[in-house]
Amino acid sequence: VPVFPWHSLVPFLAPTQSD
Amino acid sequence: AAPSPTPAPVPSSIIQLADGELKRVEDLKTEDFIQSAEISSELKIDSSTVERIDSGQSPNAVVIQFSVGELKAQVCVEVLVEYPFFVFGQGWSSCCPDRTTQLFELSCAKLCVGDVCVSLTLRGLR
Repeated sequence: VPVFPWHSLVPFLAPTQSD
Repeated sequence: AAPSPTPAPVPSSIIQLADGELKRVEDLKTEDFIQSAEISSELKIDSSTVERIDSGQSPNAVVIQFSVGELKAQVCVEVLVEYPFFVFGQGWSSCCPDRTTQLFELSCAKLCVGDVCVSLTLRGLR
């Protein structure tokens, strides 16, 4: 099973002001 | 801004938190994001409140309007109905939880107007 760093989830979270 | 639908997280993946702890995507808690962001030198936690949910261009898409951060910037994203967001205190939530569970084996709550979602921004971006 692949292990991903937690920040790889960033694109899957809600948008930010920079989006 | 209306980015095209993005792929959803792979649910069977293992996520390594900032403190090194390993967790499955479906087991992540709000605190995991908060604590990892506290340790992180690059990212800080922010919140995005769901303001509106409208149907999208295609039948299986929705347009979600968020009010982002302290400045309450209005940001719209178009995503597939099964796309999960992470709601503070609640966990993964999507517009069609049944579909999310079916497609990704990720148990989900129903995403509703007023839900406050976790977002992460780069520190020092503004």
